[in-house]
Amino acid sequence: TVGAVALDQSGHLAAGTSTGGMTNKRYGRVGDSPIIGAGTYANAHCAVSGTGHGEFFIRHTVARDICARVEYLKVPLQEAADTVVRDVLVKAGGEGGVIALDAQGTVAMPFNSPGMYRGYMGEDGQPFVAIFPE
Amino acid sequence: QRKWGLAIHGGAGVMSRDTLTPEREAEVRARLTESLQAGHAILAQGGTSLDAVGAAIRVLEDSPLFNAGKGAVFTHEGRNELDASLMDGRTLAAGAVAGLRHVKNPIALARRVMERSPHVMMVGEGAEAFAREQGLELVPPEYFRTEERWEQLQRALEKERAAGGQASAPGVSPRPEDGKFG
Repeated sequence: TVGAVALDQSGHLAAGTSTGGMTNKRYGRVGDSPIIGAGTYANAHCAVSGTGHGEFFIRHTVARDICARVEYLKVPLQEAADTVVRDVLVKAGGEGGVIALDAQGTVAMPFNSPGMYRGYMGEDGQPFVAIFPE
Repeated sequence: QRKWGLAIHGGAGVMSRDTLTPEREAEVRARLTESLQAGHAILAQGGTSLDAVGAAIRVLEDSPLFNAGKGAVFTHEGRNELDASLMDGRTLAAGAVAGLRHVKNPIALARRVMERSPHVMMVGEGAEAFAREQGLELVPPEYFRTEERWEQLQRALEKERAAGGQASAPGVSPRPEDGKFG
């Protein structure tokens, strides 16, 4: 699964996700990637794209939950994303991670799996790319 | 002045420093960087976050290194089925597609669904018919195939046969053979 979240110079957020699904899946199974609120969500406060065990992301509406915490509880993006990925998902047994961006340009990229291909680039154009929890 | 920028991911899962060769890691990092640069170039010129997200994802869909577009994993029946979605935080408009087999860049179709239809989600043959109407690039199913993904499916099928052909029970992780999720 791949995904991106962006904040433009007008202050507008967007999120997108694209996937080939799961190896050996059957029965027309669909994961969280195309489910708005589960694997992808964006509003005026926050944008999220997820990757992981889709059934858990759907059950816990992961992307929307993170943005709702930012919007209603006024918690920092990092705290909201960490809570959902490292607490809610872990307790449920769901593995994966998210990338998230808020309207101030704050980035959070938590994951509870051994690795997640991820990266960030801000105004300075310097790429940050990582795979493991370094 | 407001900050701007973008973040991307290329999947999460059981990656190991022991199995990820330096060459493979370098390739992955190069494609991730290219994806960031594609999105950043749009934002730097005053483009929209929607355009930046689409451009960044397109680079990853076109790379065989990631489970999206070219390089997608195989279903039990040996097919590639692609899903994508896009959401505009400014308007809450959204578009999603699932079960695609011929659309080269599913993220582009998700955007067309969002902007040029009254719907949010389209699946399967209907979604592909809409893609044809919209003039999006279609490719034969073989375009998405990579030998690595095909071998992953064969190993998963072998493991399934060894387990008596049992589908996963409800609530049990249908963990893919390589432990990397989609």
